[in-house]
Amino acid sequence: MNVFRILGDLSHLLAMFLLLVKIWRSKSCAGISGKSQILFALVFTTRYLDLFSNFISIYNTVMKVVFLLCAYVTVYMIYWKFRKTFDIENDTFRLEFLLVPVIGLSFLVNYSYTPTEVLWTFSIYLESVAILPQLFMISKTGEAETITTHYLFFLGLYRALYLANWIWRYQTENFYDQISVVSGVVQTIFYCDFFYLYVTKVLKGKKLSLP
Amino acid sequence: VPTDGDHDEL
Repeated sequence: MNVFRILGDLSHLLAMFLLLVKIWRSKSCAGISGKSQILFALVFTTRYLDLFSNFISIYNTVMKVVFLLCAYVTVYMIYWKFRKTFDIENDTFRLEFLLVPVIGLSFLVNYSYTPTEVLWTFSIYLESVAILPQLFMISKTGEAETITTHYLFFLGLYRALYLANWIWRYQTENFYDQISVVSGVVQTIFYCDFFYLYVTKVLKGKKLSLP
Repeated sequence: VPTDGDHDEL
């Protein structure tokens, strides 16, 4: 555990809390892609199957449970509790365009052909693209609430910090995980355009709106 | 490279 890893995890946690706070306080999930949130719930579900088989640390177990809970509560808020406020007409990204290649790749490129390992690999590949329905929705409507942009910023920052964590681990432990690293680079690249808008607009007090 | 099932990151 190094400082980049802990900051990355905290950033991830903060992102998920911010999203729940936004939905809960405004009693609305307008502008949030339910499809991205379903994908994140699927990511955690398929990755954390080792919760029952492989104990790593109290920290690891607690964080996994919290992440799973946050993901499912968010999906519940969007599709049940505040369903009337869900902007379903703008959440039109075709999930099969992500799921088919991700399922195929997780069978082709993995560390071993066991069900849990293929599912872990699937979760890593899926996470790298899971935000695309959300980014697609923002580009379609041309705007995002400020709190939604904070959510996206911390969600992107998390994987960027993990990149620093992987460099650190390679230097200090000679440990590397090429599947996570390559996917993490791809995932971070998807946020770059957004990071630019966040710094040039949102941090200067303007609302994020696209021309 | 992690061995089978040995993923310590979140």
